[in-house]
Amino acid sequence: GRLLRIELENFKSYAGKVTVGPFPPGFSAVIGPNGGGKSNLMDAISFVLGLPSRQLRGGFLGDVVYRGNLAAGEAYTFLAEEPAPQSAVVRLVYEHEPDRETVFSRTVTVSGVSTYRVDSRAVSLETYLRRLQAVHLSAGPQSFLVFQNQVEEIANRSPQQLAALFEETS
Amino acid sequence: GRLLRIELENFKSYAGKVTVGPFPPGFSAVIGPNGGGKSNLMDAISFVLGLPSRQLRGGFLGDVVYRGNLAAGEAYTFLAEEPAPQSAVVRLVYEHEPDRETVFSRTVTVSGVSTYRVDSRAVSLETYLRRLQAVHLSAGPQSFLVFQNQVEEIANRSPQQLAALFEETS
Amino acid sequence: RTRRFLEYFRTVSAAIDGIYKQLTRAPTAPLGGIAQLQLESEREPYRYGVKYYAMPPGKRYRDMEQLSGGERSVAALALLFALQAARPSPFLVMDEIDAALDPLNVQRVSRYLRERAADESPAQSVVISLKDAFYENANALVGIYRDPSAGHASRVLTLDLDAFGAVSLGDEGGGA
Amino acid sequence: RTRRFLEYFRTVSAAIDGIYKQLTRAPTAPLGGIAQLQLESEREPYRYGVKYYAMPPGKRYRDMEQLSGGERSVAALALLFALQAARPSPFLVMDEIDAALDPLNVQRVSRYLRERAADESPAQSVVISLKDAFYENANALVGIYRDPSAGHASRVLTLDLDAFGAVSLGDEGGGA
Ligand SMILES: Nc1ncnc2c1ncn2[C@@H]1O[C@H](COP(=O)(O)OP(=O)(O)OP(=O)(O)O)[C@@H](O)[C@H]1O
Ligand SMILES: Nc1ncnc2c1ncn2[C@@H]1O[C@H](COP(=O)(O)OP(=O)(O)OP(=O)(O)O)[C@@H](O)[C@H]1O
Ligand SMILES: [Mg+2]
Ligand SMILES: [Mg+2]
Repeated sequence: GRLLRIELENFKSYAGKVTVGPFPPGFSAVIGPNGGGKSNLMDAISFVLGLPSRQLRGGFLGDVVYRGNLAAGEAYTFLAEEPAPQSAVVRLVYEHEPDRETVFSRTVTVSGVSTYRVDSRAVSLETYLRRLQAVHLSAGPQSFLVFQNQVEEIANRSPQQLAALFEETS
Repeated sequence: GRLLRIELENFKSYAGKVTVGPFPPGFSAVIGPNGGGKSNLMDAISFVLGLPSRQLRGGFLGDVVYRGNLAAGEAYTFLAEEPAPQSAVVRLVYEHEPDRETVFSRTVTVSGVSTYRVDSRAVSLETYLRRLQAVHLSAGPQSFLVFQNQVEEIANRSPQQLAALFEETS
Repeated sequence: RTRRFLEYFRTVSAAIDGIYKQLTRAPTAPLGGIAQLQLESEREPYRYGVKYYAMPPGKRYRDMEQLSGGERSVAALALLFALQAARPSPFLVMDEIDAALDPLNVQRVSRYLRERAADESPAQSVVISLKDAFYENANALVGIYRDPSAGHASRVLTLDLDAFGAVSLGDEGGGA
Repeated sequence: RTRRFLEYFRTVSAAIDGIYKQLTRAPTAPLGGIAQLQLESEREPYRYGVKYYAMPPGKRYRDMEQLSGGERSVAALALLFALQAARPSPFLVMDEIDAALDPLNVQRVSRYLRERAADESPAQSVVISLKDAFYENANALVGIYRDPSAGHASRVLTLDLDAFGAVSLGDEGGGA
């Protein structure tokens, strides 16, 4: 399978609808200035793969909904007359077989309530995780997601902690 | 005052006698490949300023004495027929007044016993620290030594931990 | 469960030295370093854990703790890539894995990702990096920035590097 | 003791915003960001601690936790430099403080160290770095490497950059 694109809607620093991709089959590098939104993209990928909120930076899941960048007290002006968004959506578009796409989608409200869809059809979290697992995309304490500053931490692990890396959900 | 040079003798990866410097009055950058010995130089500076061994990487103070780089089982060959060194010395040469130098020196044996000298005269640890303090070189939880990976840690501190930074020995 | 663990462990263990050598080979060290994984106990693997030994070229064996920052990063990456070689995920997503690497190690890691993309399947990777020596080896660039005309929200530009042929950014400057 | 703390705190607190602005000014943000220190309690400063607020340009106030890696590094460095400005040590020794910084922030921090060396006294700094954009602004380079002809022990070469005049490495390559 292959990752085709990620669609973000009001997720962290991504106001409105933003599409990231298409990703080539090979090696893509994500670049840009400090604070630009690169790690936020990684958070979006963890989020849409169903990772629990403690894996995302910051305490409360509802905080991932876009909140304006203006100084406290200023009006929310990016979306001009529109009110602040009440939910964030991330879609992961995945080519599970040649020329056949699956769209995994997770929405969260400002109050931290998540809903899940596979190809626009609402499913339970259990079904969602099962569908991800079926295409080998279940993200446990995986070796396929490496967060900022985590590489050094791996080298510092005790033997018992290293053993945990070998316990993958296949 | 101004740091003039650091002399290392069998300290960590510095076999034999190595002089680092002269340092200009301004901004020096220490560069080189991974594993070259740059952080070891910083360890040498902390060491000669009297920092306790837990501030140095690795558990036991005697480990800072140079141990050959050869694979286990091979003879120690850098110093050819010489036996492995039994102690390490670091000297910090400091210009405390224009054209007047003070040499702070700390030696440690492979068994972890430290001895201290100021201008070649042996002194107690208490005297040594007092002499350092007199030239504003006492290294407590100081802001003047910033170790590898420590910058990010400072940003993550709680208010109580930040307060500790303000408690400098003058 | 223990049987699956042992099976997986053995495959990773067989792969790690080759990958570590690929990440540590250099003109001055054509053989590269040595890496090894050891199970403390085959019957209770989780309880006693997995010991990882990595020896950079030209160095005697030292605890992971005594390696330098960059040496530890290379060792950790070799382990991650070995886990992937044994049980590949469809894609890898990594954030600033090159933070502690010197320019030569940056080259080795980015070339590993490039070569892996060329010959393995699946071999897709999305890697965040601040270093041009790293991202110049990518197949595509995804640029993320704050757009002042969009209230400083994050926006994205994608660039297919393969469309430009095999030009290294480092060559344009004549070796600056 | 509390009195000395308060005295020191006030000096640092007065210095921090200016330094943070120096580290965050840019053509797109000529005023820079805003930084502020607050004592939770003047009578028991240690117990309640010191709160640090840093707002990068163009952003609304967020907890230090919500800033990006590079934004946090810049904020932390501003605090360290403010502590130094209030009570200078004879020299600074720092190890890879630029690990999380993008090329523009690397420039700002290394220029700060360069300017501090030019106009303050004492202003000596010894800073380990893997990035050429950082060390090209130094007055001198200290190169540390493993010498194969010395059993791979560490050896040192020093280079006085000021002796070459104000040439930036970045210019030689014509902007590669
Ligand atoms: N809910 C939100 N609404 C708006 N902005 C947000 C939200 N959550 C986070 N941000 C902003 O996103 C920025 C962090 O972005 P991110 O961590 O992705 O940067 P980065 O590109 O990884 O930078 P670095 O190179 O420094 O690691 C911060 O400025 C933060 O204020
Ligand atoms: N007592 C010792 N004898 C010999 N070598 C030692 C000793 N202690 C540490 N070393 C070696 O020093 C090296 C680490 O050096 P150091 O941490 O200074 O590297 P560095 O230049 O900071 O690298 P990086 O850029 O990766 O941080 C290791 O290879 C380690 O094996
Ligand atoms: Mg980041
Ligand atoms: Mg180091």
